[in-house]
Amino acid sequence: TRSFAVIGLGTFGTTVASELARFGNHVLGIDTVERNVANVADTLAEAVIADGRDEQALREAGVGKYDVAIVAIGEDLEANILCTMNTRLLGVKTVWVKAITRTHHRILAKLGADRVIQPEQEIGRHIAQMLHNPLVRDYVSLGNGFHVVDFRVPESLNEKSVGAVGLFDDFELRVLGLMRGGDFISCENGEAELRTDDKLLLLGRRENLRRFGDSL
Amino acid sequence: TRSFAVIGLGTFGTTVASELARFGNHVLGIDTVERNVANVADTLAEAVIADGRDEQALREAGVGKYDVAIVAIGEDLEANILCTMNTRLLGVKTVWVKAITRTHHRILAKLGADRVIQPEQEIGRHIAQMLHNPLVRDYVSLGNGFHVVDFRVPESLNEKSVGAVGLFDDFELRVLGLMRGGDFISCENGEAELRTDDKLLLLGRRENLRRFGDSL
Ligand SMILES: Nc1ncnc2c1ncn2[C@@H]1O[C@H](COP(=O)(O)OP(=O)(O)OP(=O)(O)O)[C@@H](O)[C@H]1O
Ligand SMILES: Nc1ncnc2c1ncn2[C@@H]1O[C@H](COP(=O)(O)OP(=O)(O)OP(=O)(O)O)[C@@H](O)[C@H]1O
Repeated sequence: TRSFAVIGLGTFGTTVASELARFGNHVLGIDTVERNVANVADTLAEAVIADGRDEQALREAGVGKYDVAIVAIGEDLEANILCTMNTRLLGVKTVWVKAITRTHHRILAKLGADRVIQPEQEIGRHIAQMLHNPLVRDYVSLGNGFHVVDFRVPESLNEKSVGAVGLFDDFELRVLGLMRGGDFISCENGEAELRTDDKLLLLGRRENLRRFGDSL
Repeated sequence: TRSFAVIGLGTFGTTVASELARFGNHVLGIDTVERNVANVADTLAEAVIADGRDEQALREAGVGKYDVAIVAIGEDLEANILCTMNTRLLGVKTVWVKAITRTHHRILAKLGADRVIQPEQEIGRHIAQMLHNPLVRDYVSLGNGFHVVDFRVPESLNEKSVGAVGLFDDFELRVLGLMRGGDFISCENGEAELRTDDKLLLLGRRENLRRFGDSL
Protein backbone atom coordinates (compact mmCIF):
# COMPACT_ATOMS: atom_id res chain seq x y z
CA THR A 1 0.00 0.00 0.00
CA ARG A 2 1.06 3.59 -0.57
CA SER A 3 1.29 6.36 2.02
CA PHE A 4 -0.59 9.64 1.54
CA ALA A 5 0.02 13.25 2.66
CA VAL A 6 -3.04 15.50 2.44
CA ILE A 7 -2.29 19.22 2.70
CA GLY A 8 -5.38 21.35 3.29
CA LEU A 9 -8.09 19.87 5.50
CA GLY A 10 -11.26 21.58 4.26
CA THR A 11 -14.29 19.45 3.37
CA PHE A 12 -12.60 17.93 0.32
CA GLY A 13 -9.21 17.29 1.96
CA THR A 14 -10.72 15.88 5.14
CA THR A 15 -12.95 13.54 3.13
CA VAL A 16 -10.04 12.24 1.04
CA ALA A 17 -7.82 11.81 4.11
CA SER A 18 -10.36 10.05 6.31
CA GLU A 19 -11.59 7.75 3.53
CA LEU A 20 -8.03 6.70 2.67
CA ALA A 21 -7.39 6.03 6.36
CA ARG A 22 -10.62 4.05 6.58
CA PHE A 23 -9.36 1.79 3.75
CA GLY A 24 -6.27 1.00 5.84
CA ASN A 25 -3.72 3.42 4.39
CA HIS A 26 -1.09 5.45 6.32
CA VAL A 27 -2.23 9.09 6.04
CA LEU A 28 -0.62 12.37 7.15
CA GLY A 29 -2.92 15.40 7.38
CA ILE A 30 -1.60 18.98 7.33
CA ASP A 31 -3.37 22.31 7.79
CA THR A 32 -2.52 25.79 9.14
CA VAL A 33 -5.69 25.88 11.26
CA GLU A 34 -5.33 24.03 14.57
CA ARG A 35 -8.99 23.00 14.76
CA ASN A 36 -8.88 21.31 11.34
CA VAL A 37 -5.85 19.29 12.42
CA ALA A 38 -7.46 18.38 15.75
CA ASN A 39 -10.57 17.15 13.91
CA VAL A 40 -8.60 14.42 12.14
CA ALA A 41 -6.03 13.61 14.84
CA ASP A 42 -7.94 10.46 15.89
CA THR A 43 -8.55 9.07 12.42
CA LEU A 44 -5.22 9.68 10.67
CA ALA A 45 -1.81 8.15 11.37
CA GLU A 46 -0.33 11.65 11.73
CA ALA A 47 -1.77 15.19 11.88
CA VAL A 48 0.48 18.26 11.84
CA ILE A 49 -0.03 22.03 11.90
CA ALA A 50 2.10 23.46 9.10
CA ASP A 51 1.99 25.88 6.19
CA GLY A 52 2.00 24.34 2.70
CA ARG A 53 3.93 27.36 1.39
CA ASP A 54 6.84 26.53 3.69
CA GLU A 55 9.03 23.83 2.11
CA GLN A 56 11.11 23.39 5.26
CA ALA A 57 8.01 22.92 7.43
CA LEU A 58 6.74 20.25 5.03
CA ARG A 59 10.14 18.55 5.04
CA GLU A 60 10.13 18.49 8.86
CA ALA A 61 6.62 17.03 8.81
CA GLY A 62 8.06 14.19 6.71
CA VAL A 63 6.14 14.91 3.51
CA GLY A 64 9.20 13.93 1.42
CA LYS A 65 8.81 10.31 2.60
CA TYR A 66 5.25 9.94 1.30
CA ASP A 67 4.34 8.24 -1.97
CA VAL A 68 1.41 10.51 -2.80
CA ALA A 69 0.57 14.12 -1.93
CA ILE A 70 -2.88 15.61 -2.29
CA VAL A 71 -2.95 19.41 -2.27
CA ALA A 72 -6.43 20.38 -1.14
CA ILE A 73 -5.90 24.05 -0.34
CA GLY A 74 -8.88 25.91 -1.79
CA GLU A 75 -9.29 29.66 -1.95
CA ASP A 76 -5.65 30.71 -1.73
CA LEU A 77 -4.34 30.21 -5.28
CA GLU A 78 -0.80 31.24 -4.40
CA ALA A 79 -0.60 28.85 -1.43
CA ASN A 80 -2.01 26.02 -3.53
CA ILE A 81 0.57 26.58 -6.28
CA LEU A 82 3.52 27.01 -3.89
CA CYS A 83 2.47 23.91 -1.98
CA THR A 84 2.26 21.89 -5.21
CA MET A 85 5.76 23.06 -6.15
CA ASN A 86 7.04 22.12 -2.68
CA THR A 87 5.73 18.56 -2.89
CA ARG A 88 7.56 18.18 -6.19
CA LEU A 89 10.76 19.66 -4.74
CA LEU A 90 10.55 17.23 -1.81
CA GLY A 91 10.47 14.37 -4.30
CA VAL A 92 6.93 13.10 -3.77
CA LYS A 93 6.28 10.76 -6.71
CA THR A 94 2.59 11.39 -7.30
CA VAL A 95 0.83 14.71 -6.73
CA TRP A 96 -2.90 15.32 -7.15
CA VAL A 97 -4.16 18.87 -6.75
CA LYS A 98 -7.55 20.49 -6.30
CA ALA A 99 -7.88 23.41 -8.72
CA ILE A 100 -10.03 26.47 -8.25
CA THR A 101 -10.35 27.76 -11.81
CA ARG A 102 -9.52 26.57 -15.32
CA THR A 103 -6.51 28.86 -15.52
CA HIS A 104 -5.32 27.43 -12.21
CA HIS A 105 -5.84 23.96 -13.71
CA ARG A 106 -3.51 24.82 -16.59
CA ILE A 107 -0.84 26.23 -14.28
CA LEU A 108 -0.89 23.05 -12.20
CA ALA A 109 -0.61 20.87 -15.29
CA LYS A 110 2.49 22.83 -16.32
CA LEU A 111 3.93 22.37 -12.81
CA GLY A 112 3.60 18.64 -13.31
CA ALA A 113 0.61 17.80 -11.13
CA ASP A 114 -0.31 14.20 -12.02
CA ARG A 115 -4.01 14.87 -11.71
CA VAL A 116 -6.00 18.06 -11.30
CA ILE A 117 -9.43 17.91 -9.70
CA GLN A 118 -12.21 20.49 -9.88
CA PRO A 119 -14.95 19.17 -7.58
CA GLU A 120 -17.54 21.88 -8.17
CA GLN A 121 -17.25 21.54 -11.94
CA GLU A 122 -17.26 17.74 -12.02
CA ILE A 123 -20.30 17.53 -9.78
CA GLY A 124 -21.91 20.51 -11.54
CA ARG A 125 -21.75 18.71 -14.92
CA HIS A 126 -23.09 15.56 -13.34
CA ILE A 127 -25.96 17.36 -11.66
CA ALA A 128 -26.87 19.21 -14.88
CA GLN A 129 -27.08 15.89 -16.75
CA MET A 130 -29.29 14.38 -14.06
CA LEU A 131 -31.55 17.46 -13.96
CA HIS A 132 -31.79 17.55 -17.76
CA ASN A 133 -32.97 13.95 -17.84
CA PRO A 134 -34.33 12.67 -14.51
CA LEU A 135 -34.28 9.13 -15.90
CA VAL A 136 -30.47 9.29 -15.80
CA ARG A 137 -29.90 8.16 -12.22
CA ASP A 138 -26.12 8.38 -12.60
CA TYR A 139 -23.37 7.83 -15.15
CA VAL A 140 -19.63 7.40 -15.47
CA SER A 141 -17.30 8.43 -18.27
CA LEU A 142 -14.95 5.72 -19.52
CA GLY A 143 -12.58 8.32 -20.91
CA ASN A 144 -12.69 7.05 -24.51
CA GLY A 145 -15.82 8.91 -25.58
CA PHE A 146 -18.03 6.17 -24.13
CA HIS A 147 -20.15 6.36 -21.01
CA VAL A 148 -21.95 3.84 -18.83
CA VAL A 149 -25.38 5.10 -17.73
CA ASP A 150 -27.70 3.86 -14.98
CA PHE A 151 -31.04 4.64 -16.58
CA ARG A 152 -34.34 4.35 -14.70
CA VAL A 153 -36.94 2.50 -16.78
CA PRO A 154 -40.05 4.70 -17.11
CA GLU A 155 -43.69 3.56 -17.12
CA SER A 156 -43.75 3.97 -20.90
CA LEU A 157 -41.30 1.06 -21.36
CA ASN A 158 -42.98 -1.26 -18.86
CA GLU A 159 -43.24 -4.86 -20.13
CA LYS A 160 -41.43 -4.08 -23.39
CA SER A 161 -38.65 -6.47 -24.33
CA VAL A 162 -35.16 -5.02 -24.43
CA GLY A 163 -34.89 -5.95 -28.11
CA ALA A 164 -38.14 -4.17 -28.99
CA VAL A 165 -36.86 -0.83 -27.68
CA GLY A 166 -34.28 -0.73 -30.50
CA LEU A 167 -31.43 0.47 -28.32
CA PHE A 168 -28.72 -0.95 -30.56
CA ASP A 169 -30.39 -0.43 -33.93
CA ASP A 170 -31.67 3.11 -33.34
CA PHE A 171 -29.23 4.50 -30.79
CA GLU A 172 -26.06 2.36 -31.04
CA LEU A 173 -26.36 1.62 -27.32
CA ARG A 174 -25.21 -1.65 -25.74
CA VAL A 175 -27.28 -3.07 -22.90
CA LEU A 176 -24.84 -4.23 -20.23
CA GLY A 177 -27.64 -5.63 -18.13
CA LEU A 178 -30.63 -4.85 -15.96
CA MET A 179 -30.93 -4.61 -12.19
CA ARG A 180 -34.23 -5.21 -10.44
CA GLY A 181 -33.75 -4.57 -6.75
CA GLY A 182 -30.70 -6.67 -5.91
CA ASP A 183 -31.05 -9.04 -8.87
CA PHE A 184 -29.01 -8.86 -12.04
CA ILE A 185 -30.78 -9.80 -15.29
CA SER A 186 -28.67 -10.47 -18.36
CA CYS A 187 -29.95 -8.94 -21.62
CA GLU A 188 -27.75 -10.75 -24.12
CA ASN A 189 -30.57 -12.18 -26.26
CA GLY A 190 -32.82 -9.11 -26.25
CA GLU A 191 -35.77 -11.03 -24.80
CA ALA A 192 -35.50 -9.76 -21.21
CA GLU A 193 -38.59 -7.74 -20.30
CA LEU A 194 -38.21 -4.26 -18.83
CA ARG A 195 -40.16 -3.22 -15.73
CA THR A 196 -40.85 0.27 -14.41
CA ASP A 197 -38.05 1.47 -12.10
CA ASP A 198 -35.58 -1.22 -13.22
CA LYS A 199 -32.01 0.06 -13.55
CA LEU A 200 -31.07 -0.27 -17.22
CA LEU A 201 -27.29 -0.28 -17.61
CA LEU A 202 -26.32 1.20 -20.96
CA LEU A 203 -23.00 1.77 -22.72
CA GLY A 204 -22.63 4.25 -25.55
CA ARG A 205 -21.47 7.62 -26.78
CA ARG A 206 -22.73 10.71 -24.95
CA GLU A 207 -24.81 12.14 -27.82
CA ASN A 208 -26.52 8.79 -28.44
CA LEU A 209 -27.27 8.35 -24.75
CA ARG A 210 -28.77 11.81 -24.63
CA ARG A 211 -30.79 11.20 -27.83
CA PHE A 212 -32.21 8.04 -26.29
CA GLY A 213 -33.05 9.85 -23.03
CA ASP A 214 -34.67 12.74 -24.90
CA SER A 215 -36.74 10.29 -26.98
CA LEU A 216 -38.67 9.09 -23.94
CA THR B 1 -38.52 20.30 -21.17
CA ARG B 2 -38.39 21.89 -17.73
CA SER B 3 -37.19 25.41 -16.85
CA PHE B 4 -34.45 25.96 -14.27
CA ALA B 5 -33.60 28.80 -11.87
CA VAL B 6 -30.06 28.68 -10.48
CA ILE B 7 -29.48 30.92 -7.45
CA GLY B 8 -25.80 31.39 -6.61
CA LEU B 9 -23.39 31.56 -9.53
CA GLY B 10 -20.12 30.33 -8.03
CA THR B 11 -18.20 27.57 -9.81
CA PHE B 12 -20.82 24.93 -9.05
CA GLY B 13 -23.87 27.07 -9.87
CA THR B 14 -22.34 28.47 -13.05
CA THR B 15 -21.43 24.98 -14.24
CA VAL B 16 -24.94 23.63 -13.61
CA ALA B 17 -26.58 26.66 -15.26
CA SER B 18 -24.40 26.75 -18.36
CA GLU B 19 -24.54 22.99 -18.92
CA LEU B 20 -28.35 22.98 -18.64
CA ALA B 21 -28.49 25.86 -21.12
CA ARG B 22 -26.12 23.99 -23.46
CA PHE B 23 -28.57 21.05 -23.48
CA GLY B 24 -31.29 23.41 -24.72
CA ASN B 25 -33.10 24.25 -21.48
CA HIS B 26 -34.49 27.65 -20.43
CA VAL B 27 -32.29 28.79 -17.52
CA LEU B 28 -32.48 31.81 -15.19
CA GLY B 29 -29.29 32.68 -13.26
CA ILE B 30 -29.32 34.79 -10.10
CA ASP B 31 -26.50 36.18 -7.95
CA THR B 32 -25.88 39.22 -5.74
CA VAL B 33 -22.53 39.93 -7.41
CA GLU B 34 -22.87 41.83 -10.69
CA ARG B 35 -19.79 40.26 -12.28
CA ASN B 36 -21.10 36.73 -11.75
CA VAL B 37 -24.37 37.66 -13.44
CA ALA B 38 -22.55 39.39 -16.32
CA ASN B 39 -20.43 36.26 -16.87
CA VAL B 40 -23.50 34.18 -17.74
CA ALA B 41 -25.64 36.83 -19.43
CA ASP B 42 -24.73 35.54 -22.91
CA THR B 43 -25.26 31.86 -22.23
CA LEU B 44 -28.45 31.84 -20.15
CA ALA B 45 -32.01 32.83 -21.17
CA GLU B 46 -32.14 35.27 -18.24
CA ALA B 47 -29.60 36.61 -15.71
CA VAL B 48 -30.67 38.81 -12.79
CA ILE B 49 -28.93 40.50 -9.87
CA ALA B 50 -30.94 39.62 -6.76
CA ASP B 51 -30.56 38.38 -3.20
CA GLY B 52 -31.75 34.82 -2.52
CA ARG B 53 -32.75 35.85 1.00
CA ASP B 54 -35.31 38.30 -0.41
CA GLU B 55 -38.53 36.47 -1.34
CA GLN B 56 -40.00 39.50 -3.08
CA ALA B 57 -36.88 39.99 -5.22
CA LEU B 58 -37.05 36.33 -6.28
CA ARG B 59 -40.77 36.70 -7.04
CA GLU B 60 -40.07 39.74 -9.22
CA ALA B 61 -37.32 37.81 -11.01
CA GLY B 62 -39.98 35.24 -11.90
CA VAL B 63 -38.56 32.33 -9.87
CA GLY B 64 -42.09 31.20 -8.96
CA LYS B 65 -42.73 30.29 -12.62
CA TYR B 66 -39.79 27.88 -12.84
CA ASP B 67 -40.12 24.09 -12.60
CA VAL B 68 -36.82 23.53 -10.80
CA ALA B 69 -34.67 25.69 -8.51
CA ILE B 70 -31.05 24.95 -7.72
CA VAL B 71 -29.73 26.77 -4.66
CA ALA B 72 -25.97 26.97 -5.13
CA ILE B 73 -25.10 29.58 -2.49
CA GLY B 74 -22.02 28.27 -0.72
CA GLU B 75 -20.40 29.82 2.33
CA ASP B 76 -23.37 31.73 3.72
CA LEU B 77 -25.41 29.06 5.53
CA GLU B 78 -28.18 31.46 6.51
CA ALA B 79 -28.60 32.78 2.96
CA ASN B 80 -28.63 29.24 1.57
CA ILE B 81 -31.34 28.15 4.02
CA LEU B 82 -33.48 31.29 3.58
CA CYS B 83 -33.18 30.97 -0.20
CA THR B 84 -34.26 27.32 -0.08
CA MET B 85 -37.28 28.30 2.02
CA ASN B 86 -38.13 31.07 -0.43
CA THR B 87 -38.14 28.77 -3.45
CA ARG B 88 -40.57 26.53 -1.60
CA LEU B 89 -42.78 29.50 -0.62
CA LEU B 90 -42.85 30.63 -4.25
CA GLY B 91 -44.19 27.22 -5.20
CA VAL B 92 -41.23 25.85 -7.17
CA LYS B 93 -41.96 22.12 -7.56
CA THR B 94 -38.44 20.70 -7.38
CA VAL B 95 -35.60 22.17 -5.32
CA TRP B 96 -32.03 20.87 -5.26
CA VAL B 97 -29.60 22.47 -2.82
CA LYS B 98 -25.84 22.46 -2.37
CA ALA B 99 -25.03 21.80 1.29
CA ILE B 100 -21.93 22.92 3.12
CA THR B 101 -21.86 20.55 6.09
CA ARG B 102 -23.67 17.42 7.20
CA THR B 103 -25.75 19.36 9.73
CA HIS B 104 -26.70 21.77 6.95
CA HIS B 105 -27.64 18.71 4.87
CA ARG B 106 -30.06 17.57 7.58
CA ILE B 107 -31.63 21.00 7.92
CA LEU B 108 -32.24 21.14 4.17
CA ALA B 109 -33.79 17.68 4.18
CA LYS B 110 -36.21 18.84 6.89
CA LEU B 111 -37.05 21.94 4.84
CA GLY B 112 -38.09 19.65 2.02
CA ALA B 113 -35.18 19.99 -0.40
CA ASP B 114 -35.70 17.25 -2.99
CA ARG B 115 -32.00 16.58 -3.29
CA VAL B 116 -29.02 17.78 -1.29
CA ILE B 117 -25.61 17.84 -2.93
CA GLN B 118 -22.20 18.01 -1.24
CA PRO B 119 -19.68 18.32 -4.09
CA GLU B 120 -16.48 18.28 -2.02
CA GLN B 121 -17.55 15.14 -0.17
CA GLU B 122 -18.83 13.27 -3.20
CA ILE B 123 -15.68 13.96 -5.18
CA GLY B 124 -13.52 13.40 -2.08
CA ARG B 125 -14.88 9.88 -1.64
CA HIS B 126 -14.41 9.21 -5.32
CA ILE B 127 -10.83 10.47 -5.31
CA ALA B 128 -9.97 8.45 -2.20
CA GLN B 129 -11.23 5.27 -3.89
CA MET B 130 -9.20 5.97 -7.02
CA LEU B 131 -6.06 6.78 -4.99
CA HIS B 132 -6.49 3.68 -2.84
CA ASN B 133 -6.61 1.48 -5.92
CA PRO B 134 -5.20 3.10 -9.06
CA LEU B 135 -6.66 0.28 -11.15
CA VAL B 136 -10.12 1.72 -10.38
CA ARG B 137 -10.38 4.26 -13.19
CA ASP B 138 -13.86 5.34 -12.09
CA TYR B 139 -17.05 3.93 -10.62
CA VAL B 140 -20.71 4.71 -10.09
CA SER B 141 -23.03 3.73 -7.27
CA LEU B 142 -26.34 2.18 -8.35
CA GLY B 143 -27.90 3.12 -5.03
CA ASN B 144 -28.91 -0.43 -4.07
CA GLY B 145 -25.58 -1.47 -2.54
CA PHE B 146 -24.18 -2.35 -5.96
CA HIS B 147 -21.59 -0.45 -7.94
CA VAL B 148 -20.36 -0.51 -11.52
CA VAL B 149 -16.58 -0.15 -11.76
CA ASP B 150 -14.33 0.69 -14.71
CA PHE B 151 -11.28 -1.33 -13.79
CA ARG B 152 -7.99 -1.06 -15.68
CA VAL B 153 -6.58 -4.52 -16.50
CA PRO B 154 -3.03 -4.76 -15.10
CA GLU B 155 -0.06 -6.53 -16.69
CA SER B 156 -0.56 -9.43 -14.25
CA LEU B 157 -3.87 -10.36 -15.90
CA ASN B 158 -2.66 -10.03 -19.49
CA GLU B 159 -3.85 -12.87 -21.73
CA LYS B 160 -5.86 -14.53 -18.94
CA SER B 161 -9.39 -15.52 -19.84
CA VAL B 162 -12.16 -13.73 -17.99
CA GLY B 163 -13.39 -17.06 -16.62
CA ALA B 164 -9.94 -18.00 -15.28
CA VAL B 165 -9.77 -14.91 -13.08
CA GLY B 166 -12.64 -16.28 -10.97
CA LEU B 167 -14.47 -12.97 -10.70
CA PHE B 168 -17.86 -14.56 -10.09
CA ASP B 169 -16.76 -17.61 -8.10
CA ASP B 170 -14.28 -15.87 -5.80
CA PHE B 171 -15.61 -12.30 -5.63
CA GLU B 172 -19.30 -12.47 -6.66
CA LEU B 173 -18.59 -9.91 -9.39
CA ARG B 174 -20.47 -9.82 -12.70
CA VAL B 175 -18.50 -8.91 -15.82
CA LEU B 176 -20.66 -6.48 -17.80
CA GLY B 177 -18.15 -6.41 -20.62
CA LEU B 178 -14.73 -5.28 -21.76
CA MET B 179 -13.68 -2.22 -23.72
CA ARG B 180 -10.50 -2.20 -25.78
CA GLY B 181 -10.06 1.26 -27.25
CA GLY B 182 -13.44 1.97 -28.83
CA ASP B 183 -14.43 -1.70 -29.18
CA PHE B 184 -16.84 -3.51 -26.89
CA ILE B 185 -16.13 -7.18 -26.15
CA SER B 186 -18.87 -9.27 -24.60
CA CYS B 187 -17.77 -11.60 -21.78
CA GLU B 188 -20.87 -13.78 -21.45
CA ASN B 189 -19.14 -17.13 -21.91
CA GLY B 190 -16.02 -16.39 -19.85
CA GLU B 191 -13.67 -17.15 -22.74
CA ALA B 192 -12.84 -13.53 -23.67
CA GLU B 193 -9.13 -12.88 -23.11
CA LEU B 194 -8.04 -9.85 -21.06
CA ARG B 195 -5.33 -7.51 -22.30
CA THR B 196 -3.29 -4.97 -20.34
CA ASP B 197 -5.05 -1.59 -20.15
CA ASP B 198 -8.44 -2.97 -21.24
CA LYS B 199 -11.36 -1.43 -19.38
CA LEU B 200 -13.01 -4.24 -17.42
CA LEU B 201 -16.59 -3.27 -16.52
CA LEU B 202 -17.60 -4.96 -13.28
CA LEU B 203 -20.79 -5.01 -11.22
CA GLY B 204 -20.84 -5.96 -7.56
CA ARG B 205 -21.00 -4.94 -3.93
CA ARG B 206 -18.44 -2.41 -2.68
CA GLU B 207 -16.58 -4.74 -0.33
CA ASN B 208 -16.25 -7.43 -3.00
CA LEU B 209 -15.02 -4.90 -5.55
CA ARG B 210 -12.44 -3.64 -3.08
CA ARG B 211 -11.37 -7.21 -2.17
CA PHE B 212 -10.85 -7.96 -5.84
CA GLY B 213 -8.88 -4.74 -6.34
CA ASP B 214 -6.74 -5.39 -3.28
CA SER B 215 -6.03 -8.94 -4.47
CA LEU B 216 -4.09 -7.71 -7.47
N1 LIG C 1 -0.92 27.64 3.24
C1 LIG C 1 -1.70 26.65 3.71
N2 LIG C 1 -1.14 25.55 4.24
C2 LIG C 1 -1.90 24.53 4.72
N3 LIG C 1 -3.25 24.53 4.71
C3 LIG C 1 -3.86 25.62 4.19
C4 LIG C 1 -3.12 26.73 3.66
N4 LIG C 1 -4.02 27.64 3.21
C5 LIG C 1 -5.25 27.14 3.43
N5 LIG C 1 -5.16 25.93 4.03
C6 LIG C 1 -6.25 25.06 4.44
O1 LIG C 1 -6.80 24.43 3.31
C7 LIG C 1 -8.15 24.05 3.62
C8 LIG C 1 -9.04 24.25 2.41
O2 LIG C 1 -8.95 25.55 1.96
P1 LIG C 1 -10.22 26.46 1.73
O3 LIG C 1 -11.18 26.32 2.84
O4 LIG C 1 -9.72 27.79 1.35
O5 LIG C 1 -10.81 25.84 0.43
P2 LIG C 1 -12.25 25.32 0.08
O6 LIG C 1 -12.22 25.18 -1.40
O7 LIG C 1 -13.30 26.16 0.68
O8 LIG C 1 -12.18 23.91 0.79
P3 LIG C 1 -13.26 22.75 0.77
O9 LIG C 1 -14.19 23.03 -0.37
O10 LIG C 1 -12.44 21.52 0.61
O11 LIG C 1 -13.94 22.82 2.09
C9 LIG C 1 -8.56 24.92 4.82
O12 LIG C 1 -8.81 24.05 5.91
C10 LIG C 1 -7.39 25.82 5.08
O13 LIG C 1 -7.15 26.03 6.44
N1 LIG D 1 -27.83 35.89 -0.67
C1 LIG D 1 -27.36 35.52 -1.87
N2 LIG D 1 -28.15 35.62 -2.97
C2 LIG D 1 -27.69 35.25 -4.19
N3 LIG D 1 -26.44 34.79 -4.42
C3 LIG D 1 -25.62 34.69 -3.37
C4 LIG D 1 -26.02 35.04 -2.05
N4 LIG D 1 -24.97 34.81 -1.22
C5 LIG D 1 -23.97 34.35 -1.96
N5 LIG D 1 -24.35 34.28 -3.26
C6 LIG D 1 -23.55 33.82 -4.40
O1 LIG D 1 -23.47 32.42 -4.38
C7 LIG D 1 -22.28 32.03 -5.10
C8 LIG D 1 -21.63 30.83 -4.44
O2 LIG D 1 -21.36 31.11 -3.11
P1 LIG D 1 -19.91 30.95 -2.47
O3 LIG D 1 -18.87 31.47 -3.38
O4 LIG D 1 -20.01 31.46 -1.08
O5 LIG D 1 -19.81 29.41 -2.37
P2 LIG D 1 -18.75 28.39 -2.85
O6 LIG D 1 -19.09 27.13 -2.13
O7 LIG D 1 -17.37 28.92 -2.68
O8 LIG D 1 -19.12 28.30 -4.37
P3 LIG D 1 -18.51 27.38 -5.50
O9 LIG D 1 -17.77 26.29 -4.80
O10 LIG D 1 -19.70 26.94 -6.25
O11 LIG D 1 -17.62 28.27 -6.30
C9 LIG D 1 -21.39 33.27 -5.14
O12 LIG D 1 -21.24 33.66 -6.50
C10 LIG D 1 -22.13 34.31 -4.34
O13 LIG D 1 -22.02 35.61 -4.87
